Amino acid sequence: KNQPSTHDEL
Amino acid sequence: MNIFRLAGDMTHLMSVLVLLLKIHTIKSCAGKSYPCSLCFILLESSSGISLKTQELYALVFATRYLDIFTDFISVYNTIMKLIFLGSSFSIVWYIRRHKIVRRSYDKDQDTFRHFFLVLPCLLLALIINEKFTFKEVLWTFSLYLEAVAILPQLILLQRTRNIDNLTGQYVFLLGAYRALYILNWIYRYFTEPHYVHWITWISGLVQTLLYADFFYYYFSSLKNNVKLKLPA
Repeated sequence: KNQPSTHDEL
Repeated sequence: MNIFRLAGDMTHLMSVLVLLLKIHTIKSCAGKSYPCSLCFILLESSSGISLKTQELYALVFATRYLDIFTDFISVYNTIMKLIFLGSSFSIVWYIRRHKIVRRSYDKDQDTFRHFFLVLPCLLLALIINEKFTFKEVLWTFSLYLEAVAILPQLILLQRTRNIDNLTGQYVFLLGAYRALYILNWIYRYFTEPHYVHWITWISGLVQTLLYADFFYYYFSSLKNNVKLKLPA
């Protein structure tokens, strides 16, 4: 899981 | 999900609702011989809503939410994305195509060129991004563009001077949403490991700073209990 975690924001 | 993030999303949602309410009011009052007082105000003057800003937001959401079909985060996330996509495109549709809503839009005042914002944001996203992939570059582009997308709206407000209540609330709610997101990032930075995102933070900070001037006049108009007016 290398996805930047701001991607869970809107 | 923390309280700042949730509050930020809710103010964002409310800003969209305020805009939809405004459009609904304009629509439903038209043609009546005795329009309601709110509608009378809205039809008398131009609506004060910048189509340019709304189109930029539609582009922001279209490029940011490309992951809606590929990555599942949560039901909440998907629903909110659909709401923001749907509302931004339908607002643009109403202002451009709806017979009556279109008439309340003052095209001559809303002269900002999209191009001047879109092109630099695209170039910047191609140069500065976390990962050079199609989706990630567009995601970064959407962050940069969102940061400056409010500019045509702020310029329009300054030009028209006469700001109706709903338009004022709309811009205030959008600004509040950004400010709450900054608190959310600070909270996440201290509670989550490896949570460092310079690109998101800096563009978010720039975006919030653009509202500083508006906030100043908004709060002083509240404090002195007078109608909101921006200086020329």
